[in-house]
Amino acid sequence: SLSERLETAFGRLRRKGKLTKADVEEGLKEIRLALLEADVALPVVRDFVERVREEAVGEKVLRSLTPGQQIVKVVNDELVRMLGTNNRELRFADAPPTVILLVGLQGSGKTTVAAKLANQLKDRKPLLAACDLQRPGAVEQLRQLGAQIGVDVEGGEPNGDPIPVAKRALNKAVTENYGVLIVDSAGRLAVDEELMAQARAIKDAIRPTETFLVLDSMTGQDAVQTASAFNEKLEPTGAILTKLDGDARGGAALSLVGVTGLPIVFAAIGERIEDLEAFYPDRMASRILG
Amino acid sequence: DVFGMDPTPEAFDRLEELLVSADVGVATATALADDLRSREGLTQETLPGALRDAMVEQLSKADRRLRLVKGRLSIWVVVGVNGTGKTTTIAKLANRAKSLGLKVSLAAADTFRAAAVEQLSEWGRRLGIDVVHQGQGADPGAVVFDAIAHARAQGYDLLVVDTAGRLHTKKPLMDELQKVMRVIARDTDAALAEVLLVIDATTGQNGIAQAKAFKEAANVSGLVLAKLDGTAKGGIAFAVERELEVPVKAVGVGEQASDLVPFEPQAYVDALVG
Ligand SMILES: Nc1nc2c(ncn2[C@@H]2O[C@H](COP(=O)(O)OP(=O)(O)OP(=O)(O)O)[C@@H](O)[C@H]2O)c(=O)[nH]1
Ligand SMILES: Nc1nc2c(ncn2[C@@H]2O[C@H](COP(=O)(O)OP(=O)(O)OP(=O)(O)O)[C@@H](O)[C@H]2O)c(=O)[nH]1
Ligand SMILES: [Mg+2]
Ligand SMILES: [Mg+2]
Repeated sequence: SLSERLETAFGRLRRKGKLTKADVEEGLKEIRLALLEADVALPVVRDFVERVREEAVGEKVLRSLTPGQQIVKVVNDELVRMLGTNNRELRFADAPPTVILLVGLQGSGKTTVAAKLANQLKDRKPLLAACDLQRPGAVEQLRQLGAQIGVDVEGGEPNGDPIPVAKRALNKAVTENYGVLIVDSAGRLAVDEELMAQARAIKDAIRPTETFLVLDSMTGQDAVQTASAFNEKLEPTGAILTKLDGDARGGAALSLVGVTGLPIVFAAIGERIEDLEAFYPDRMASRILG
Repeated sequence: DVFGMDPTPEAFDRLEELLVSADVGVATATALADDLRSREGLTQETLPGALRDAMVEQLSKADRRLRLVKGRLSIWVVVGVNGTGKTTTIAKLANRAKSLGLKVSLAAADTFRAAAVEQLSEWGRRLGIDVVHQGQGADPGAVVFDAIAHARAQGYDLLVVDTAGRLHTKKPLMDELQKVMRVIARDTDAALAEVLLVIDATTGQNGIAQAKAFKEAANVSGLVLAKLDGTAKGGIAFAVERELEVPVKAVGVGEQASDLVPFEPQAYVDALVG
């Protein structure tokens, strides 16, 4: 763990007496290493180390009997602060239906999240819109999940245009008094101009209250490219981190927040319908620190 | 220029950072950079090329052919964590095999996830390939058993088995996978020719943990690196190959059945080191 590594590094240094600022640079190297190994993207790591540098080389650390532990506290506090940026709960529209659009890379967990959200919001009469008309069996997947939880699903024909499906679902939600409309979309690459334009068109057609970027927690350095491209082109209002029931350190969470400042609103923690919870910055911080 | 400058310490550091940014991992990046640091005769100019050559060299020893056993039913099992691209990769592999004149069928042994069987069946329809299935909730081992019998009865060359995505940290799911592997092993006539682990090119260092666990549980014989058509460099594949000696045997570069290419070390390294 980082604190063990810092103790080893400082143990060596302390034998020569009081720690100096130069000694603490060793500590900063360990922080950098720990964050990179946790998959935090390099530019975000650089930024982060600069941010904690001042406090890390401050008197409180230098005079401490356990400078390693002190530095870990500085790092942990800053991680919690960053990961908790704009931290908030799901927003609802002033007048129903609240529209939620899910976007993200292929396989990140959008369709499953759609069903999980619908389940959580069951008492608000949710409607699911299956707007992934690309992937074989995608509409069927959402239909089956909807059937499992007793939520209606508005779907489209394979290979069709998802925009009319989205509009039809919104119209149905309005005229039939659904409280929430959750729109699943096809996985897409941030660099696929055509598909990003399509996502933009879906968004413009349904004017969502929330647009969530669904991101796989095992994503590595590419989290920066993906997050900033989705942020720029689709202006999401928040993010959902998935597959946190695995053992990925999840540095992608910090990368995402570091480059977009988006709040992480939910954490998906398993394959079952109930496996969706609020995002806890402090838990994520300890996980990243390892 | 005969009198090249020695590479600066910063030049080595920059290469190391480039590798880390490509998900090669700190340990591997440092090892590669240190190898170069200890070398004589490199210049600022020749340094990047030397790194590329060293990486290609490390990738050159692997046998990347997808194995088929003559005269027997060859079986390829496709495994990996959730959402990496297994089912789509199977469609691509089957498409390739069929176009090479092989008689191939598929086993829909993901009996857990919603519409997993439907997804593979749709691919089978599109490609004109049989998909043996028993529906959601069936025992995956039973599906595989049936699929082997069917393939044998039809005199097929190759059976590709789709399995459910599973996190390697979930022991019951890894046990289930081992159970499916035992069903195949018990068939002394068919030949388990490949166990392919599909890794998402966007995966960070967790890819190593995935590969270790699947190798231990199911004796993975090769990797498929999927989604390399995105912005991720897929450096994790280099790290996995280096650490576990499991070779990348194919690369997924899109969502269509034709989007599968062989792993080309030079192209991969050139794109990675940019
Ligand atoms: N263990 C685990 N698996 C998850 C989680 N979220 C989703 N999955 C699984 O990840 C896989 C992909 O999920 P999907 O919901 O199909 O992902 P998607 O983003 O809709 O995929 P595309 O539509 O192809 O882009 C499935 O096997 C899901 O069951 C999670 O939090 N934990
Ligand atoms: N861009 C791109 N997308 C891919 C590639 N391979 C698969 N996909 C997409 O990734 C998503 C997930 O693919 P699947 O084949 O369902 O993945 P899986 O591993 O079978 O998922 P589970 O069975 O749920 O664990 C789908 O949207 C695929 O179209 C690839 O090489 N490139
Ligand atoms: Mg989906
Ligand atoms: Mg699958």
